[in-house]
Amino acid sequence: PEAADLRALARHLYEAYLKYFPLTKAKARAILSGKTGDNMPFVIHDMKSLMEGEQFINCKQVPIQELQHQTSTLTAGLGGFAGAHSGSEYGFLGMSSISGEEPPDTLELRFFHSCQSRSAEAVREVTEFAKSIPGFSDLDLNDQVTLLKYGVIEVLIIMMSPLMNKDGTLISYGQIFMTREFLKSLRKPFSQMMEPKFEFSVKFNTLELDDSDMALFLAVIILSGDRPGLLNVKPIEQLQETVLHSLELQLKLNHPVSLQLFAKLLQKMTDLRQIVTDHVHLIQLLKKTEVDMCLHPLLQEIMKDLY
Amino acid sequence: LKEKHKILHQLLQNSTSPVDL
Repeated sequence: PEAADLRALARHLYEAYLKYFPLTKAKARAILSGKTGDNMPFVIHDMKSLMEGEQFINCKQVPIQELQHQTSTLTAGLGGFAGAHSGSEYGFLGMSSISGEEPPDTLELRFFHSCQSRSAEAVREVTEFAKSIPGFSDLDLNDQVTLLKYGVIEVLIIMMSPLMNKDGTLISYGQIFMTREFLKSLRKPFSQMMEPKFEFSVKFNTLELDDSDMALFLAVIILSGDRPGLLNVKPIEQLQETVLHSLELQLKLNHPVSLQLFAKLLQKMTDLRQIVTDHVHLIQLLKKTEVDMCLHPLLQEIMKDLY
Repeated sequence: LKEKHKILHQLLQNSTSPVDL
């Protein structure tokens, strides 16, 4: 009976994962391996292809709803970042336009802003996934906030891995493949942002997890009882222990010949924390050095006093 | 803590409908 419960939990989390995350690993790998027929991603490898890529983008235009007032208020002092996007068509990768007349230095910033928009949407998806973990919504609300604050960037980096190979990454819901070399060619410190994620992802992908494994692993990350400032650790640890048992069983059944996969996966959580720490420090550096940079209010909330 | 994280708090409290980010 216990194993049956653990399998039911794995199925439940996999269904939630499929519901809330639009680009699964299965889809991403099909795109990356060219198994999607004529529907190949547009490749961005230099400034010319970056400009040409505009027609391939179909960014989500999220209607203004409940948070309009709040985000407007929050962004009023931030150069109106979110407000600048709402009410108008998204251009390339969420950018208003790209023309040769604009100073080259602004390109990285605009690209960075478009990445922030997608990241904020991804935070919403991760939040919905977290809420689907049995018992999560019964935790103290402050602890739910803490778990998301500390876990969400780790989750996003794990979710980025299936989109990456050693040569580049899918972006814009799999419509575009941006090469690693192009990202490295951006000016500093933007050029330094993605390289650690590529290095991590290439190694992480050798574990060959599938989407059902990923769903459990993401839940384990979210339910970390050692996040700073948690008020009531015990119920979080109890929830995580159940998900860990479910993950261990899942890996035994799904990867019977992959020895020590469970242990190897848990070790990745240590690497993840370092990557997030470095990422947050890089963002803090950007805030100091880039006069025109404004951080999305949701990401600002998450990164403030994080590490 | 939730006072300092109003958007996260709202995402946690809201239904699953998309919100403007």
